[in-house]
Amino acid sequence: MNVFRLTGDLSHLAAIIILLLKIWKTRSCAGISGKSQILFAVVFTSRYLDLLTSFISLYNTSMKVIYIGCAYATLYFVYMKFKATYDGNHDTFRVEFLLVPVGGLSFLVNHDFSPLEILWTFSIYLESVAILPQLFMISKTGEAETITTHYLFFLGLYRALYLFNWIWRFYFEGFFDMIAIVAGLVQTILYCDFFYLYITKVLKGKKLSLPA
Amino acid sequence: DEDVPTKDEL
Repeated sequence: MNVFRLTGDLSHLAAIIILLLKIWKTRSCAGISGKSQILFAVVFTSRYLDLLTSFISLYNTSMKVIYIGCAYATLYFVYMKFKATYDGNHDTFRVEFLLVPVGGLSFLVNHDFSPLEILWTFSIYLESVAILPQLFMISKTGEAETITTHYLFFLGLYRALYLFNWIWRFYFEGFFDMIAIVAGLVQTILYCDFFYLYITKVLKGKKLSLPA
Repeated sequence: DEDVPTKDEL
């Protein structure tokens, strides 16, 4: 565990909790892509199946359980409790365009051709693109609530911090996982445009709105 | 499999 890894995990946790609190406090999931949230629930479920097969640490187990629990709580909010506020008309990204290639790739490029390893690989690839329905929704409506941009910022920051964690681990432990690194790079690059808008607009007190 | 990195990350 190094400082980048820890702050990365905490940033991820912050993102998840910001989203849950935003929905709970405003009693609304307007502007949130339910499709991205479904994809994140699939990501956590397929990646953390090793909860049933191996124990790494109390930290590791607790975080996995919290991430999975929060992912399903978010889905419950969006599709059941606050369903009336869900903006499904703008959440029109075709997720099969992500699921099919990602599923195929995880069968072709993995560390080991075993069910758990393929599911883990699938989750890594899927996570890298899971935010696209949310970004698509924002580009469609042309704006995002400030609290939603904070959520996106911490969610993007988390994988960027993991990139530094992997550089650290490569130099000091000789550890590297090419699948995670390449997918993490893709994931971080997808947020770059958003990071730019967040820094130049939101941090200066303006609402994030895109030119028509 | 020794080519599979350990899964200690989240």
